[in-house]
Amino acid sequence: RAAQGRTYGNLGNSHYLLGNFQDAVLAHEQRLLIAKEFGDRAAERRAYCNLGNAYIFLGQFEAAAEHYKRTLQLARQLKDRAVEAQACYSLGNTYTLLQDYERAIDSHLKHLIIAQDLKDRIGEGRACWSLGNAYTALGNHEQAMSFAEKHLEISKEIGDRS
Amino acid sequence: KCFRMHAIQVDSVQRWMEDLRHMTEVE
Repeated sequence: RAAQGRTYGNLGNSHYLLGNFQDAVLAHEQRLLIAKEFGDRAAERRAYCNLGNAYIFLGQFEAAAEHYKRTLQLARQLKDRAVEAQACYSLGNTYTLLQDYERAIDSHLKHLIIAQDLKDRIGEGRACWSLGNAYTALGNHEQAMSFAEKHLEISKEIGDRS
Repeated sequence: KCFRMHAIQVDSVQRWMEDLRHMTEVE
């Protein structure tokens, strides 16, 4: 049964990389079921994240957000800060796709704080870029400018010309 | 204007989706 769980996970990832997102969802749902049977929260966390990603490419953004929220809860329970940051970033982008900019800002700010704690300058730069865009969408140009300046500063520092 | 705002909005998200397309949580 444990091997079945791992195999469903691998199968889901193969379907995903081939662009078969519906088949990826079916496989990762099986992986999730088996992870729950075993109380394997790390595997459960991975399955939720993989499901969230597949739902993005199926255009089902509400479903993606629900799965990323579970990813975030489990990342916190597992005390994995890098994964927590990644889940916040995914959630922020998903809320942006849903045009829910207040929630997007909330998630991107959480990502920003963790990126700063972890001294992850690339993550920090991406959070600033995302925040600048979300504030622009809300018409808050002063905040947008502030984050755009921060994004520029970090991009120069890390040599990201694009 | 709304279209332009939407286009601005999408650029950071598009970059994220490009990365996401090749990203999987490996067993």
